Amino acid sequence: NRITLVIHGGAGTITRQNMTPEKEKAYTDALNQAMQTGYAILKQGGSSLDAVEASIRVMEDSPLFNAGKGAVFTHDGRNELDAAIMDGKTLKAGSVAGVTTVRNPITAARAVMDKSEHVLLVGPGADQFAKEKGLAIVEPSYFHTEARYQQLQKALASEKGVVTDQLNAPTKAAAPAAPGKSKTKTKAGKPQGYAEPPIFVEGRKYG
Amino acid sequence: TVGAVALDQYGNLAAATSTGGMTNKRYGRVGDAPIIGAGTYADNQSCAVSCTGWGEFFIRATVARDVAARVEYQQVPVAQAAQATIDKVGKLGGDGGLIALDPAGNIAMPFNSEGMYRGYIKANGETKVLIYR
Repeated sequence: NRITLVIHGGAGTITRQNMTPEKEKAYTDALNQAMQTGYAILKQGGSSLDAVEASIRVMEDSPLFNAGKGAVFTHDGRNELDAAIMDGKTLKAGSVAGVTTVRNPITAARAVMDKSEHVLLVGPGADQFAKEKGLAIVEPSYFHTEARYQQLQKALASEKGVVTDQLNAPTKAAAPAAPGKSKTKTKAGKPQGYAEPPIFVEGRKYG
Repeated sequence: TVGAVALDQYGNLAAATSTGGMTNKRYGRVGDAPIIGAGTYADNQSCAVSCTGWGEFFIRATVARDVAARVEYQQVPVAQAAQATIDKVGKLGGDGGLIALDPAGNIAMPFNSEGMYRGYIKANGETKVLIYR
């Protein structure tokens, strides 16, 4: 019997310097709870699909992680959630992207896999599908947490009103232009069309 | 972003990932988590993978499928495949991490960011929760 469960709660600027003992304990307890929940299913002969879905639901319900409750905010101050699940036995898969009213997006992904002929549903259609399949639907405000909202305010403030094309602006300092090749300079000494690099929060850039 | 990979007593693998995306995102931006083959993948013939990282790079490098393809075609251990893929993403300029599990119960949890919340439970009940590098 080789039943095994592995989980993650996100990667990023997680260092001892920016962690407190209380926070470390809170995260450790939440990860343990997620693991014990999934492992109990495996021990009772449950499927790996049920185990991963149950573990993820625990972390979606915890405000500590960027998933479900406690998700980060978009530029418009909304929570848009994504999730995916895949079965190694059949290669079936289901996922949702950009949902705003489904309490557990991973369960919506599972419903797409089990109860539709599709793989990926996005936006209001995915919310509608989840509602029709009887999943738990919540007000968008359910996902709000003050900590994440403050992260967004900080990001917006640091943009100083500069609207950046955040997908193409350099997030790492661009290599200095070779001498003689620098673009025409504006008064401020920045190359033409320079956009302030955006601030990627929640561990900077990580999903 | 949160994720899980599991192996049940029937030898079946599964992978799952869920995320709130990226703070301050615009224009309907979607990362790797919901994209099969990028942030989430499972195949009993190779391994199950769930990722967390800079979505744009994990999509372009098709990270989850890349790990599984290395195991399937190169017949390398899952830990070696996972590390090679994370190194490849790092060279592209992206960072983050992943968890992977093969049908024999072998685990990999590589990352190139400062830290990653991660943990595992094995068949004998051995449990581990890790946060820092």
